[in-house]
Amino acid sequence: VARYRKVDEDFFEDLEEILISADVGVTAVMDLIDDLKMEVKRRNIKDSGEMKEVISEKLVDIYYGDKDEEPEKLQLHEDGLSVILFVGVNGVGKTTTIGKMAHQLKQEGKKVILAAGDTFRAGAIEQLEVWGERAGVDVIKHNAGSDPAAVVFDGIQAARSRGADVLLCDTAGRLQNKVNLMNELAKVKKVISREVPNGPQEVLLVLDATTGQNAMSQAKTFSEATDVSGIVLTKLDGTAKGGIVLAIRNELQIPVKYVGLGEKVTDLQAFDAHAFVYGLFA
Amino acid sequence: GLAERLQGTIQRIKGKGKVTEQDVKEMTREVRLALLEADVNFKVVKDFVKRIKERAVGQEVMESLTPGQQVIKVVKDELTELMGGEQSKIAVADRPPTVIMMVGLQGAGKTTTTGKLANLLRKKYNRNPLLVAADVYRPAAINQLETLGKQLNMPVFSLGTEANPVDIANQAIEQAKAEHQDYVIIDTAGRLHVDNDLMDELEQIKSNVNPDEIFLVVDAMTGQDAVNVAESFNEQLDVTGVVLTKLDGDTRGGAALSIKAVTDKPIKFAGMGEKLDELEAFHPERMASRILG
Ligand SMILES: Nc1nc2c(ncn2[C@@H]2O[C@H](COP(=O)(O)OP(=O)(O)OP(=O)(O)O)[C@@H](O)[C@H]2O)c(=O)[nH]1
Ligand SMILES: Nc1nc2c(ncn2[C@@H]2O[C@H](COP(=O)(O)OP(=O)(O)OP(=O)(O)O)[C@@H](O)[C@H]2O)c(=O)[nH]1
Ligand SMILES: [Mg+2]
Ligand SMILES: [Mg+2]
Repeated sequence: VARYRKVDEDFFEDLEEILISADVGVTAVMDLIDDLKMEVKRRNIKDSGEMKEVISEKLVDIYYGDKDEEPEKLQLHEDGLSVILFVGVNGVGKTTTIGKMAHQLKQEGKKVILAAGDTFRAGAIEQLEVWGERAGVDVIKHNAGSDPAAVVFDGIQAARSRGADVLLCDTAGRLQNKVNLMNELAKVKKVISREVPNGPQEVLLVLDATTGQNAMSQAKTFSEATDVSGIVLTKLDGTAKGGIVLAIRNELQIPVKYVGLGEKVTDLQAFDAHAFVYGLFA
Repeated sequence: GLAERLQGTIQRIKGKGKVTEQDVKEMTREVRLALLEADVNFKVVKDFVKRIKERAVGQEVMESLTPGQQVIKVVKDELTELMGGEQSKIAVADRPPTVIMMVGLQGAGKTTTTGKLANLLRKKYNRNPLLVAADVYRPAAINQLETLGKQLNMPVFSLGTEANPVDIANQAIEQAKAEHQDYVIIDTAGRLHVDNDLMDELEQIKSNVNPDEIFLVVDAMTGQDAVNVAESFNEQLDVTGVVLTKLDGDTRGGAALSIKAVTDKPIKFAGMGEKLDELEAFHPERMASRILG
């Protein structure tokens, strides 16, 4: 969006291309552009220098809807156990994100335990164990093929008896149209809410930034099954922008809490809506 | 999908009894929206709509009794032609082993597809594959591939995580020759197309082992970025085919059209689930219908 261009049809076509290419979604982009065109008339805007501010404002507005612009943090208990359940489709970065978050919470002085709730995929338990070692936290696991709800149950008992502050639960990746797998996930969540007061404190849906419009369907279906409280948007270190989270927040009121920026244990950052919107144009 | 989108315009045309250029303009606009919603890349959609516009204002639509149906037919024909014919053959080297290299972004499904291809090669083609664990970065990646090897009762070559992927690939080929394994499938670590060092690593493996197939593995739910990824991997490695994974999901899969349009390489296989027998030949016509919804 260069400075001092005329705000004409070409300008709006270029803007449309940038935002659609960022996976913001064609309907959201068309609505935004209609809104911007009205704004241009109302404020009698002549050049694009002024537009940059207006566009960023509007995008941040779409994200926050009519709520105030508070970055949403993890809702952890002051004392007593907090449980975070990680959910999402296959390969998005759930297990890696748990490793990063365990490291971060430990740095903040919390006692963290991991539950190896993916009992299905080859090497899943071993993968989480490596992350446990890297973060310096214990991992509760059963044999491969065992019931994920039983692992999570054990994780809760162990977290209690060891005085842990936070239990991070890994689950197997699953596509949202697989009803039996979504039911399995709902059952895991039930175990947590039954065993832990106000649990799970967070259900984090992990979304891959390279995902297109299907991310909306993922957010809707996973939320129906487990009442998602926040999103971790991973792989933002690539060229994909993850623009779909604007519509997800706007329509489903699910906030992005963290972004994944790489494969190292330190590559996790709190979500910043202004920085995110800026990144759509980078 | 597209049919519903065209309903409004179709009803209006029925009322008037004749089609105008304005009606056609409206219909191509609906085609554009349907393709963008299906995750087809913005520029690919632009080119595609140009292609169909000429046919759309031609006789076959303007003089048709069912212009809406004609537009859908035009779109389906053009899409199917763009997607190419079915091409699910796997290369066979003049002298064994035939070498297949799996590449792609993190989490796309390379390791799982390596297992599926090995399964297919044995069951359908009676081959004797060797799986190669060349991902030395991801925690327990070697364990993952070795577990798949055990499930398939197939050998896995590994030098552990301290070895160099180029050495692993070279030595795996040596073993395959010695042990008479006629296919070698090299599973590589996921990487970003913009990570120069890791992309160089792939070029090094390629120049060392001269693969007969380089399969770019792509997640079917990939959005607009599919074009960037496919273009980069193809420019740097000249891939021989594409595997689109997780097609058992409900994503429209427009990435398929974007990838084919920008690389012109065949999409050979479709991953249809997590089990090792869930790999199918890619059907371009079916994909075209799915994209249109
Ligand atoms: N570049 C990059 N890669 C990431 C990021 N997060 C995860 N990955 C990589 O993505 C791949 C998949 O990560 P996993 O943690 O196994 O994903 P998952 O959701 O647990 O996968 P399943 O359990 O199989 O469903 C790995 O190669 C990770 O290193 C990120 O923020 N950036
Ligand atoms: N439903 C479904 N899941 C799949 C398919 N292919 C792979 N997966 C799953 O996707 C996730 C990632 O698969 P991997 O084989 O680990 O992916 P990868 O490309 O090797 O990942 P990295 O090595 O980290 O880059 C796993 O949970 C697989 O079971 C498929 O066709 N359908
Ligand atoms: Mg995992
Ligand atoms: Mg892998």
